[in-house]
Amino acid sequence: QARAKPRKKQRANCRRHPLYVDFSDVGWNEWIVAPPGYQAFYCHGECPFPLADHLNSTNHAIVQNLVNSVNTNIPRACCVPTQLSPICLLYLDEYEKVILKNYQDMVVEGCGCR
Amino acid sequence: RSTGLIPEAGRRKYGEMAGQSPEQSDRFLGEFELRLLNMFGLKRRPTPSKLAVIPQYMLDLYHWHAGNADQSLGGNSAAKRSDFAASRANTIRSFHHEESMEVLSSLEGKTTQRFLFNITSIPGEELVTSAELRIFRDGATSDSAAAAANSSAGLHRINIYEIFRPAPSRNEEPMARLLDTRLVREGQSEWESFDVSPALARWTADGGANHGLAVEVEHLGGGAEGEGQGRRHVRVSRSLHGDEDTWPQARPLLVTFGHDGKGHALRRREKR
Repeated sequence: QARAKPRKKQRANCRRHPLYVDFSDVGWNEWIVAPPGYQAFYCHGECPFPLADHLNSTNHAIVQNLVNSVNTNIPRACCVPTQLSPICLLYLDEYEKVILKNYQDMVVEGCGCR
Repeated sequence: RSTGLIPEAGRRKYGEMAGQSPEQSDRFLGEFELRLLNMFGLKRRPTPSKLAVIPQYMLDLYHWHAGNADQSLGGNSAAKRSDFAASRANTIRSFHHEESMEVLSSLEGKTTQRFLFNITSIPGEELVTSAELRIFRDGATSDSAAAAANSSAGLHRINIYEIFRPAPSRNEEPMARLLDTRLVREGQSEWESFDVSPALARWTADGGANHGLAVEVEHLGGGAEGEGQGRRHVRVSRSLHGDEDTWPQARPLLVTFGHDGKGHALRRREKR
């Protein structure tokens, strides 16, 4: 029996991955009161040709990948956040005043090929 | 540890990988650090002391807006009141008054306290949409709370004024306008919230001089005894004895609701 041909390792397609940002890891826990950290997520993966529907791509990304298929000097579309959401931070500023503020675009909600 | 917002390990790693001179990498990191500070609206990295006090109200607001609050907090009237103010704001700031600037007078059954809040840390681009002054009423200090509940002895009127011009001498009154007023009865520990938005609007957007707020507590009935009782009940000043633990969380608090024009307002986050 012939040995199974080693399959070419498939690189995962563009999708959202977990990323917990612990403020103590970056030394911000002294002045950020709450939360101690948050789930920020990140986008990673391939944007292969042809781009599938679920990869949430733009017309530009579809055309860029098409051009990449005939000319590798042009890179493929990139896997990036396409939807972000805010988080609330409670922190002490440089004057020791306590502030509660809504920060935009802190959490990745969705990824796509752009 | 780093004196800035970029961790020391990150600085080292960049220095090794960038292949730049130390001056160049310092400059790039400095520019990146400015972006980080700008993102948080800071001028430098905060280095709060161990004694920094986090008002419980701010923690409650955080939990309320982060959607962590349980049902009991969900019914909290203070949180509900602030929810409307916060619905137009993306930044809530809290300020304690400058205690060394307090002026206390106690005349004709009234106790008047002047409060100066240093609000210079509010950036110019932030529009303060509303503000509240929160004053604690301490039911635990009232010995005759039950008796007061059925008489006028336990009644106090709290008037909040904005001071336009401080009193030129001790015998004269300051020039002030009434911002909010409330009749309260002794008996329970509770925070009272007063609307001081017009004063904050004048001090911030209109650039008016900040001479502070005056809190006047009128002791209705009860004579000198009622006056003493009332002064302890409405916590406008530090007591002389045994108050070091409770005063930081019981002292008056100015809370401003503002929007810096970036992004959306604070809204309660619903659990999915």
